[in-house]
Amino acid sequence: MLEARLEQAQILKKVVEAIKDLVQDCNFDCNDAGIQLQAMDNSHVALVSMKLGSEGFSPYRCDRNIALGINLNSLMKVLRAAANEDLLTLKAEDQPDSLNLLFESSSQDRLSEYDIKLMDIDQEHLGIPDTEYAATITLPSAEFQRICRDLSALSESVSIEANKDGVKFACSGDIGNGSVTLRPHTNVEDEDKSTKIELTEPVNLTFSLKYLVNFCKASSLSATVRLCLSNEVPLLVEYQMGAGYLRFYLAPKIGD
Amino acid sequence: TSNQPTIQSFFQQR
Repeated sequence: MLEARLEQAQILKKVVEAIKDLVQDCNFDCNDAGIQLQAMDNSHVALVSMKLGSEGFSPYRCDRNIALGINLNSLMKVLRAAANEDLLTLKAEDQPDSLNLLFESSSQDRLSEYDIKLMDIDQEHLGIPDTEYAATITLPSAEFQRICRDLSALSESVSIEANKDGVKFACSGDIGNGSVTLRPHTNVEDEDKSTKIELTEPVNLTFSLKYLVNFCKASSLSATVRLCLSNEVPLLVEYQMGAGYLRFYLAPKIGD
Repeated sequence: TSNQPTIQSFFQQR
């Protein structure tokens, strides 16, 4: 059986909130290492990969591999009933029909319990190769969100060009064009506000802004976001969580 | 206009 308690319900709330517009139904794969999820969006252009390691739960118990097939809209309906600071316990049998969620508020002596029905989901799993990316950019997640939002007002696509001088996000649309360039920058007072660029070779790729704007819904999970790029491979957008990560992969647009 | 390939054309099915 699975029994996993999170210190703060908001971690799972934020994960589901961030991905529910991209993915409707998916399996939460539970084993002794933790809870993982991999799912493509409907158009098969983007891939979500999430891991919450067992060390992020206390206690964590999962005797055998369990796939929890969940409709994310249903899960979100239940998670909205949890306060951010509530303790959240997930429980399921070895061959479950439902997932039990328990929310505990220590300050209010309040206990809420929900069961949501599970579904059989036949999901395709993709092998993600280990990649040495040509460019890795770490920047404040709010900055990345702002850039994607601002440029999406002008265009459907953005080019991301990284070289030793900085990273340039550029777009052009019917009303005109725009760009934002970030140079490497260290904020000594707040490391999370720094922009770091690690580069082995220059890259220039084009992506659909619609997906990037969607990924940025994860911004509340982490103060920083990591963008990993190599020419002609999918972009990796990574948000670190305490004991895991939320990663989005996006296939680049090709040609003119 | 540019083409939007799927993610499956980069990552193989396992």
